Amino acid sequence: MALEILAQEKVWLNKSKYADAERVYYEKLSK
Amino acid sequence: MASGTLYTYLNNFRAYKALIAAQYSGADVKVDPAFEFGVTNKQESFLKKFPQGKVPAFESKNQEYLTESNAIAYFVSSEQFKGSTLYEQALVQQFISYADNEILPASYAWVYPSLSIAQFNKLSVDRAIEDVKGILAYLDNYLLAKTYLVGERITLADITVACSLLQLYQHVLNPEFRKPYINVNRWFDTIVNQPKVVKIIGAFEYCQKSAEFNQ
Amino acid sequence: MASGTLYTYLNNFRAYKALIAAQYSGADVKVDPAFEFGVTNKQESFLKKFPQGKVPAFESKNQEYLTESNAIAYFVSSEQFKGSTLYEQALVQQFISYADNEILPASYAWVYPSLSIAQFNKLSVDRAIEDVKGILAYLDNYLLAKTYLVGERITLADITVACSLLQLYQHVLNPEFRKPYINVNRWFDTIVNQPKVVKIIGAFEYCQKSAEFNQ
Repeated sequence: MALEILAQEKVWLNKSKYADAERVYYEKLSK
Repeated sequence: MASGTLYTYLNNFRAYKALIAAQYSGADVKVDPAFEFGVTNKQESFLKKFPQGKVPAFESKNQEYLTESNAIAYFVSSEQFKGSTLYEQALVQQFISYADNEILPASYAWVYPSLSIAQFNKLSVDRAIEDVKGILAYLDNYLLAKTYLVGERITLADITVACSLLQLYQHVLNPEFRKPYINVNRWFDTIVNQPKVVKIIGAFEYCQKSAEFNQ
Repeated sequence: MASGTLYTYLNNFRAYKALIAAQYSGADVKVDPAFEFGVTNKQESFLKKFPQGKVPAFESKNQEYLTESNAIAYFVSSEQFKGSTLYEQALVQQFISYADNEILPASYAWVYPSLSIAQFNKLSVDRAIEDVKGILAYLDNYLLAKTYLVGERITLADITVACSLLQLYQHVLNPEFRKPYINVNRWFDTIVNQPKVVKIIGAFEYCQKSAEFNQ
């Protein structure tokens, strides 16, 4: 596999960080 | 026509997609008023139907269960809303993917730190701002000679992309920043002011001043 | 039946979705042999058709242009491949979203550092591993009494989810790690060994030993 090409693909590496933050925020709001 | 119950917290832009689609199709979709995010979706009865405990989640009157907001919106949409020809249907899919894979990552990375929902990281935010400029430039050029994203009428493409841009237009795209993007502003304004959209999201309030970052 | 040219680099799991779908539908989809990633997709003639310069990109014989792999796969799929009833079509959409929104982010966050194409961060990778366990557990339970993800035959749901799991099964899910997930392993093995799938991806080689992290 051409790793150099893969490295150029734009991928979302830190989605879990935002997903967690969003969940916590809306759980607090719900209360 | 599909009908059923939607489980979601309030002001969930993902849930808006399905609720707006239902307005256009006439599908009878009710938000469960008893749902409490963080409580109901952790209960066994909920997890039995929706094992991952995520929202929005949908239960049809025929006890068909769906998760993922795009799937729910698709289920409650009219045929025309999904695209009138094969190519238009594929274009609708294209914009749905574009919203999830391009717009949302950039939106989260800029909006959430600005609202102190997520930690601020200058590099990430700067990159997100550049990504958003690219997104707006692409859409602005695309919408130069088009009223809607796909075909000549509003479709799931318009609703999905508009909903994914909501937080940007609401919290960080101040008047000066968004000024150059005339066509996408016009298109966005058209969508959020559609009576069926206003019924779900209310009167849309544009960002006047970008939120300050709490470093 | 749709036909046209697909622009992509080799071994692009996103392109596989469309190419496999075309095998099942009989659509005539040819990969442009002259395409050179980083060169062709920066040329003006390419950008005129596909302004963002991304691949896979598709041009039909009727000069219809599509980007986003899900849209291209949808365009070249048969009707049955997209789901035979409204609910099944929505389930196909559900799994397509699930692949993009849940599987791929976890896959990137684990596989990319393991291949040294993204920086290693122990916290992020540990979290990705937990996310992957959750994904495999969910799919394993779902596939307990099902051969395919949607309905009784292979659909775009199976192809999309399987393609999004390829890099995980290839690089990081060593035999010990994947052992408990009997049903999803069975399902995945069924999909990657379908003759029409093998024709596109070749003989699939499972991970024997997880790549070491370059800290």
